[in-house]
Amino acid sequence: PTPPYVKWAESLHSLLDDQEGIHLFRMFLRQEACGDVLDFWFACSGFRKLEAAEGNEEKKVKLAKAIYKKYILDNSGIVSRQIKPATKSFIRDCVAKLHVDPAMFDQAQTEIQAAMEENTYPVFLKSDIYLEYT
Amino acid sequence: IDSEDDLLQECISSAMPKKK
Repeated sequence: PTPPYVKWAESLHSLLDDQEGIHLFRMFLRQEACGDVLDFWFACSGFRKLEAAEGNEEKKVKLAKAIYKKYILDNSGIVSRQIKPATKSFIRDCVAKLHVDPAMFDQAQTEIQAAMEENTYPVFLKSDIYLEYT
Repeated sequence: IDSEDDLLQECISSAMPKKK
């Protein structure tokens, strides 16, 4: 079978679908002082999963607020800087109105994913961390 | 703040792939 680290180079999704690949990518991102980008990407996926579950309305609102405060509120943050102003405004309005929309972080996650695919992911595949591992 | 960070960590972990 194809070794996992070869699959990781096929696409960002292949990398993020493997615990070892995530661990290595996270180490690399932390070296580059942008580990929050990956955590935010997973937080958006986790939020969608929680949203799909029945009940927990209070927890969903609390989580939406926590994600917003941690990653988006501070415009100088590594995540917030890579999300379009209109996308941030939409999320801010949802949080302010306590109107927790299941898809409220989808656009932001798409923009962060595009930024990873364009920048950090290709650089990771050329990084010492990845090359030493392979 | 702790509870918010805990909630975030739980959310991030829930989205991670299971060990193959």
